[in-house]
Amino acid sequence: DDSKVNKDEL
Amino acid sequence: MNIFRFAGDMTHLISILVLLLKIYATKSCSGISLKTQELYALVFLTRYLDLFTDFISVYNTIMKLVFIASSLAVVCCMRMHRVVRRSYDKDLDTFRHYFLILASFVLALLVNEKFTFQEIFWAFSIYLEALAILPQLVLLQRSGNVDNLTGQYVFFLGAYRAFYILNWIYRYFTEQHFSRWIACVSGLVQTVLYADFFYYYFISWKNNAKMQLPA
Repeated sequence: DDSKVNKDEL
Repeated sequence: MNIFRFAGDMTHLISILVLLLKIYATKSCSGISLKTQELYALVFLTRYLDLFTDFISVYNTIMKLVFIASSLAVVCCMRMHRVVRRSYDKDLDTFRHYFLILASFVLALLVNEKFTFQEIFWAFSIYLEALAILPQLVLLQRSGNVDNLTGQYVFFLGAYRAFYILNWIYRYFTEQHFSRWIACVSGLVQTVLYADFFYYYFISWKNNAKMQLPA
């Protein structure tokens, strides 16, 4: 889902 | 992964290594705000809750562990080490950082991507990171002069944020679904907070003088 996709940054 | 983000992560790592170097080499933590270090440790602990649940990449996991370990190492060293702790500017580092924690948490409850435990703590860590440098900047303002390593520490932290802003601009134009507006807005606020410090840092570097912040 969208919020997971955006958690690839530190 | 793009070069801006990688450069940002590396300068972030360098900033923490510079701090550890300063403390171990000089056996002193004068000019360093323990409160800022505690806030950063809290930022990493609340942001990386997904460390063991969501595997993104080896790089991502290793860097998360390094950031958590190094930020805790600085806090423990400043609190426990019998020589280092004596040089802590206790009477200068008086910023009421609990307000920063409370404000960030309230804002995270109101503004988050999803009202779930993990998302609220993620948003909390993003807001707190933007404010975490304040006790350090206030301490530098009060102590008047900035020794080289502390100045470089804040400089690398600012560079890390600046690279991340370039990373977000890059991703905005290259990825259709990219929308990290919470991190972008908070990151911009954080970079603005550094701007005045950079101004004085650049002035002192240009005049090749010891950096003096206006009292």
